[in-house]
Formats: sequence, C-alpha cells, structure tokens
Amino acid sequence: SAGSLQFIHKYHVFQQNVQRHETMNLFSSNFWNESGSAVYGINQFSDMSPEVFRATYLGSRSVQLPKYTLFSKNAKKLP
Amino acid sequence: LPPKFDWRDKNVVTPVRNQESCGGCWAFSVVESIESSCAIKGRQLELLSAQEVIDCSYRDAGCKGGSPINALIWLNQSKAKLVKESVYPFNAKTGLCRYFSRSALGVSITGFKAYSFRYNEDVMMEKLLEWGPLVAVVDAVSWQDYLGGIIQHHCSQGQSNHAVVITGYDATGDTPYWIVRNSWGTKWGVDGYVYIKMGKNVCGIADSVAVAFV
Repeated sequence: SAGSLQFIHKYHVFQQNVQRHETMNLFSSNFWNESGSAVYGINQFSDMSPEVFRATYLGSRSVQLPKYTLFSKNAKKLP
Repeated sequence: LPPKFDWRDKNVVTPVRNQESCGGCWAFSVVESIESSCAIKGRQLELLSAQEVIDCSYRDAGCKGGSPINALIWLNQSKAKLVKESVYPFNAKTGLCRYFSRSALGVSITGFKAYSFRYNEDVMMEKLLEWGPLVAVVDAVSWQDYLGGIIQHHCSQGQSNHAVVITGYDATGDTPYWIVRNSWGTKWGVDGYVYIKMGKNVCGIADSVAVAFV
C-alpha cells in the first residue's frame, strides 16, 4: 500500500530504473544513429532492482562448448 | 539462404510461456526446442512439460538455475519421456521428480548438438534452417528494460545468464537480426520475443547454442 516501507523502496527502485532507461535510450540515439535500435522503458520489471531481477529471472549457467568447425560437420557423417 | 526465415511461419513453435519467478529458463528453452523438433518431424505441435525437466534434471538446480546443456545430457542419457504440459503442469517451484514408466506417452530425445558459433553466425543461420529452433544462452541483464527494436548494445559477451530459443532471422533491412523467443510472457518485448543484431555476437547469442533431436 502507498506509504508502506515496501512501496517507498519499490518507488525508489522504479525512479532509478527510469533514469537508467533514459541513459540507455540516449546512448543509442546520440552515439549510434542506427536503424531499428532497441528502445528501453517501463515494463513489468521496472519496480525491481537489477540485482533482484538477475537473481530471479537469469537462472542459466553457461558451459564452455567446442567451436563449430567444418570438422564437426564432417564428423557426424563418419560411421 | 533466404533473407528472412522464421519457424513460426511453419507452425512448429508453441506459444510464448511465462516462467514467472522461477529461474527455469534453461528448462523452458530445452523443452521448447524439443516441441519444435517434434513438430518439424511431423508430429502434432503440443506443449511439453518444463516442470518435469525442472524437477528431474539432477545436474541442475530447478528454479534456482541450471544449464540447457546439462538438461540435454540428462534427457539423452536417461532417455526420460517428456510428458505433456497438461500431465505435469508448471507450478513455478522446484518439486520432487515424478517418474513415468517407459510405456508412458511422451517424447524422448535421440540426441543433441551443442556448439559455439562465435564469429560464425552465417553458419548458425544455416543450422537454424537445418536443425530447427536453436537454444542459446545469452547475457540478458539489460533485457530488464527492453520494450522493442533491435538490441545492438548494452549487452556483453562471455557473461551468459539466460537461456532462450532462436526461432528465425531477418536480414532484409539495414540491421539484420535474430528473432529470439523468451519465456517472460507475451507482455514483455515484442509479444514475448526480442530482436538481436546478427553478426557481432551481440549478448553472446552465438556463444552457446544447442538443439535436441527426436
């Protein structure tokens, strides 16, 4: 509810996120004048700190994989 | 190669899902790849259980995270039958693994491939057409704020943290891009999808790529 500690915290996080959106959008339009560049703004994750977002939604670990080469392509044809 | 291609146009891609507050993107990406592989092989397109992979892939940590490659290794070694979503529905929590008998209706994979296509995205285009939708592990930190358009910056390589599925590409415009399916619901991005610039390994899109075969 409005005025609660949680509300104040989330509102503060939201304001910081909005500032970040502006920086990201400015960077894309000012530094690179590229066509179709991504737009950043308010969505369902905007009241979430980057740390919480990362911990909640980014749950994949990476594994080092071999580079695909022509050899990999031929290898599958071997008996 | 065609200048534009999307497996969605072939009706072999299931609707975008929502992983909610469960860090199970790794399981969703693998299951979505298998769903498409089945449909490409001529079977009916149907939702398979991501919850089964979340609960049962013992090399991973369920909703606390995992790796698509580990899930594929488990599916391939165990030949576990992936049942329908309706049989083993998603509940956004890691639970006890439910086992199904070998006679149960479901899909088991016959194998998988996993490679890095870094600096080789042209070949990756070819493989997308040959193999079907591709699982990719990317850096998605900046995706928290994404609304639409083609991601070309604010994304790093070599720091992958999120698993997605590449369903197509579009190289007809000034900025060629990959069409990438996410699992954060349809309200996020472009109806649940995100576009990533091709050719520069943006977000590490080509670093860790896999596909399952049925």
